[in-house]
Amino acid sequence: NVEPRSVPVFPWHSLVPFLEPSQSG
Amino acid sequence: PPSSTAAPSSLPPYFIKGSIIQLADGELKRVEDLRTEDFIQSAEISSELKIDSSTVERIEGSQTSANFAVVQFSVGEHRSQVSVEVLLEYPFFVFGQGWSSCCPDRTTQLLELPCSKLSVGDVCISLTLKNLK
Repeated sequence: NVEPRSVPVFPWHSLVPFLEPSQSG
Repeated sequence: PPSSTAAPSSLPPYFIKGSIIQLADGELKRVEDLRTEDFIQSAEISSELKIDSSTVERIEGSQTSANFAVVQFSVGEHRSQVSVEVLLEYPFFVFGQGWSSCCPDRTTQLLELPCSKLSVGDVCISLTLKNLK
């Protein structure tokens, strides 16, 4: 018996690092 | 001095080969099938996020753990210096090339994600806020 399983779906922006420039002033 | 971002000690699940990724237009793709255009088009649709070009300036071993590397980027048009400490197998997406990490053998072994060697001069995709002032 094969039961359907929910497959997680991830948003595209999860895969990209959020590189925030250092604040200067 | 460049800022530093703490990194988690294990990779998130969405980098595992076969993970389903939803683009901004709703299309679903496997993580290993993502292309540069997918990120660019998704960012164009996004009202909050903007893609920046982040050039790898330096890659060093971490002084805190042998499993980590410190990658220094030059981010965006202002070339802001940003350093991140990441696991050696952490994959970045390089423009026109695809997934790349400091240790692609580990990435492939742990995630089965096809991966190239991240090198100085590579231009990675990163995100910033569109309304960042």
